[in-house]
Amino acid sequence: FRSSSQYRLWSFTKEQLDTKRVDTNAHAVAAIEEKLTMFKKDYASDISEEDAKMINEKAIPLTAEEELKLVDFYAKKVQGIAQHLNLPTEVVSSALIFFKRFYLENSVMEIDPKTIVHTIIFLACKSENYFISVDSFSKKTKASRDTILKYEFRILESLKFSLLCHHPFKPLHGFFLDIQNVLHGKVDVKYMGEIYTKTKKRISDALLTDVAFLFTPPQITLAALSLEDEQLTEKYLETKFSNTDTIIEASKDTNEKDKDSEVIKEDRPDKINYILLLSLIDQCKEVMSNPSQVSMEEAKSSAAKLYFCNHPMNI
Amino acid sequence: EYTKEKKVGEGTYAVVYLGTKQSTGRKIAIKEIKTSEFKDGLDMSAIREVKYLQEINHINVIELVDIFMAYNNLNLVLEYLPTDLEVVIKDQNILFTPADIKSWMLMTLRGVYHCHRNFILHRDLKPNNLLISPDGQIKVADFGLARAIPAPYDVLTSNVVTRWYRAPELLLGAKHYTSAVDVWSLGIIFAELMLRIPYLPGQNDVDQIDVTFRALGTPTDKDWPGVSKFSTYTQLQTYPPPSRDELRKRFIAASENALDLMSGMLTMNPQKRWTTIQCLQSEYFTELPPPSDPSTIK
Amino acid sequence: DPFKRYIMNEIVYEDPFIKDLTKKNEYIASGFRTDFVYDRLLTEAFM
Repeated sequence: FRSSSQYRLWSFTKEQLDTKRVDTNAHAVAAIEEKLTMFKKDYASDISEEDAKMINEKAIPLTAEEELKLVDFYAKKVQGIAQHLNLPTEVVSSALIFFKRFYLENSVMEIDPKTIVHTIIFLACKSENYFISVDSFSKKTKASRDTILKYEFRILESLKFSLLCHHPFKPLHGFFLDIQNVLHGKVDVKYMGEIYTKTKKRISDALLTDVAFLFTPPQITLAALSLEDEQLTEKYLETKFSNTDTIIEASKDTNEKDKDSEVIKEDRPDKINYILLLSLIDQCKEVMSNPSQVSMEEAKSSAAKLYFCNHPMNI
Repeated sequence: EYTKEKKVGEGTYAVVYLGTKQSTGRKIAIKEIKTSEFKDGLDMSAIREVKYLQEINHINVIELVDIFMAYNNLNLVLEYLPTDLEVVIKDQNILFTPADIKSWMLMTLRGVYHCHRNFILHRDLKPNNLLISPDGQIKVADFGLARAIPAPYDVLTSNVVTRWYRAPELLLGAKHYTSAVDVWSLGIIFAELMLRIPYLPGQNDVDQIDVTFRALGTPTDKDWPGVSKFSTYTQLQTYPPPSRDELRKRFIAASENALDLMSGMLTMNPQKRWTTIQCLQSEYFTELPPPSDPSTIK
Repeated sequence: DPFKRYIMNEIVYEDPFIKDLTKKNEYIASGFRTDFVYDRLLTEAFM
């Protein structure tokens, strides 16, 4: 995972993530303000006092918080449209991750989210070998060919050409198997099947938050599993990780009666730090449990500002 | 930062130039992806090259140095690799030894193993996709047909891998194949290195099946459960598998361990075919002669 | 990886979804192997 582009290019601390968003927003605000200044200068003779007042009231660049809310609002749309198209979970999730990454590098004030929603999904289909021709995609989504293709390169560039996403779904299946092994005989498999499905839903919802930037896929999985059944998850992690990894080796003594196994406390060089793992899972649960709630009104008011910033003439 | 000095190749979806990285003077190859050719936006082969080369970092896999856009074209900056295994096999002026073959197979298997452990199928292994660096390292290249190892329910196209190197399950139309298809290709390459001519050169897809089974025997349900259920199976000519002696006669320079390795890689039943790990652990690589030091291979 | 963080123990895995595939002819004949699938899922879990 550490050699993956997801870790190398798209893993951040909370502070780094916030800074990145503030910088992207500041960059765009500066550009917008310069554009508005130019506009007012170029059209000074045509702009009445009243107009100037309206422009100052309506064409207000978005703050970083407002941007993030608008991105979250549209991220939900990306997920909704992709699910509506019955795309596989991995494709839906990649589209979502691409969208969120794109708006780390770009401001909504530079590229309106509306204009890239379909392209992002189309690119995710291609990237996940779920190829749909642009014509049939256009038919399904009612978006025009040109709209779909227009920003494909720009998106790929903003993604730093990193298309391989590690989602928490395969780890979920992996832990589903390993729990059966580690807690063999102590867990009801039918029950496991039920929580598997619910946990999968939790993971899909979690990808709308920032967890994919802040934690590794398995940590996200374990956090979702823990939200679903804390006791089972703790039992599993404690059994698996709490004591040092031991390598049981038959004692050297050939004497039958001493043939009990000699436990060698072999600390693995890369032993999992059980306490740290638990705290990471708790932090991840915290993020997952506080998804961004954006009302339609908030989204509309930000979208209006966005519109007037880019179309002051219409004021 | 990069110059394009000489055009060295043109494919369906890309033009390849030789160039230099200005800041370091390093020789590089630039694969310029033609964007106009593909009506569905960016070409799938380009998406795959970018997607998988971004994740792989191994001495025996071609290095993706950088990627940039220029004049609305996507440019992949790759490490400069002057020749490939196909050139070496074809050029009768080049003499190479069993130790050289062993070295090339070792490096190739390491590169492919690294792809497989990252759950990436290459799906187009053949001698001219095994490039050779100035210091003799083999580099697996051209990930235009690569894909992640599928999830169990994924349906895959069987129309992959260049015909002569195509595994029998693909020839029979399999849709749920595994990394075993890459191992088959490597087995054919191994045979070709020992023979210095293509081992199973089919004229077309139907002939390829016949050539393959004539050389290695027609599989039956006994050794490959379910093979007779492939729709194309009924029209097949039945050939007996070659005896060990026949194999020895065909590959006179091959040691017993080399024949074991090749037979493991060319096992008809993909479920029983050797994995890259089994290949790397075969005694062929530990018996004499040791693999040549890549930098000394002429 | 010198030490895998998991022991693959196919016997104990109750995974009807994967197990069903091993009964489907087109899977068996294609080379489908449950150990390949389990190894991948477990690797991703302990990545």
